[in-house]
Amino acid sequence: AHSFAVPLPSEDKDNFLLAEKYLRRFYGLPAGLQGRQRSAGALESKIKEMQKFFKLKVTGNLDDNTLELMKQARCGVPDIGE
Amino acid sequence: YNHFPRHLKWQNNEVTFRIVNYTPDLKKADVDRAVRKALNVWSDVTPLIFKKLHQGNADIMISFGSMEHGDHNPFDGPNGLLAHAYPPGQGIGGDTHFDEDEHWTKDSSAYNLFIVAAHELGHALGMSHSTDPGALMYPVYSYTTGYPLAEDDIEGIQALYGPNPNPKKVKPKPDAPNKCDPMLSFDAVTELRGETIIFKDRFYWRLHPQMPEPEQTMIKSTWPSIPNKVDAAYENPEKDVVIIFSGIRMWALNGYNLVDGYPKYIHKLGLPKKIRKIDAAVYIRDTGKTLLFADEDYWSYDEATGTMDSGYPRAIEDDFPGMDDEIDAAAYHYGYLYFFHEQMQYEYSYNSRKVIRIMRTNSILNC
Repeated sequence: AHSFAVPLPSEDKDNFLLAEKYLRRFYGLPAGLQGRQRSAGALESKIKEMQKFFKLKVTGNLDDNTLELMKQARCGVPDIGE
Repeated sequence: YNHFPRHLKWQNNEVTFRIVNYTPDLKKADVDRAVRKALNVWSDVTPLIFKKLHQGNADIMISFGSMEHGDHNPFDGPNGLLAHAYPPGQGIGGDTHFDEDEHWTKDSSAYNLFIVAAHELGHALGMSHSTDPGALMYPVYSYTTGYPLAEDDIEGIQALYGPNPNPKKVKPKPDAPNKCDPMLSFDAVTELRGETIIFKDRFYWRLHPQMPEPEQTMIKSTWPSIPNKVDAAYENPEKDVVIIFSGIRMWALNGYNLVDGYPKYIHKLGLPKKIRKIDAAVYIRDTGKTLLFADEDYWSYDEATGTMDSGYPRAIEDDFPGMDDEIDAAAYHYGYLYFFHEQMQYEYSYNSRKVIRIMRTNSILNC
């Protein structure tokens, strides 16, 4: 489980914001903050969905492979969902 | 492959399209040609016919725009999002938008308009994103040459519209190899700055010591100028160079970059002219020699002097007891040579001069 109580170092924060934006656009991560605990769970499950789609190791964490893929040029159509 | 929910598709096989505006990056005729060629990719394998309109509302309206461009689905400036398209339907359905903040080209120097258009028009016809990294409908951009559709793409679009009644001769790309396929063999294995790179068909897996899950990528998306098929590869860590062999040519890579002056002929290493292909290559860090394997023989190349050692070729089975078959790939780690041949890999101990372990080739990929 992730804890956001400790302030993230700025690079982590950038990566976190990149991931949030990516997952919101391509994997239907709900917009807005719905309470810290629930959004952490939603984020982790969306990371897993994205890792499964790209055949990465499904960890639910923002590991290097996952972040590197999120930074690649790509099509703007969502990968899943309506 | 995937379709959009409810398998959205055009109900009529004649689909109209219109190019509403143009990018200044390319001549108008180049944009027209890229779009027509992209549409033909899909019409070649389906009954679909595309009719160009020069005014009015077409099924597929094609345009270039930056940031917010009228559909409340903004682009994001250079890189990142390149384009998007909407599934078949009325109104915005089928419409295809390209990010004008990208640089559009006809080659690999920036984003190739034909490749991106072929992908987006796949969406405009009802295809969603594919999980196959070799498919045109894979969401991440990669530059490729030759016929753009993979078998996966053709299967997907024909599941919506059926095949072309007058099929054109097409040569789809094979789908990406499955790392845990028990019949998997490797084309080449090399180290690259602490990672292990395994080549198979037009793909490679990248193994990082701390990342047990290998990442599969297309060769051309990382090294556009080397061939889609690698026969052998080795790293010379002292020079921070990876040498790639394909046919009678070799390329030198320094990370992502091609070293000037390459490709060169493999015979420059001192191999006889009759050798047309190298099966495997491996750098032995302890001796500073690179072993080059072809058929039943091998050569020893001295990296320091840049010359082939005398007394070669020698028979593999004479110097490596237990290895009496051809070799697909070879790697060297801490005094052990790993010979890969078809579905098996042989761990050979230099010190005891014998094969001490036999494993499946893809055990290195955690299978």
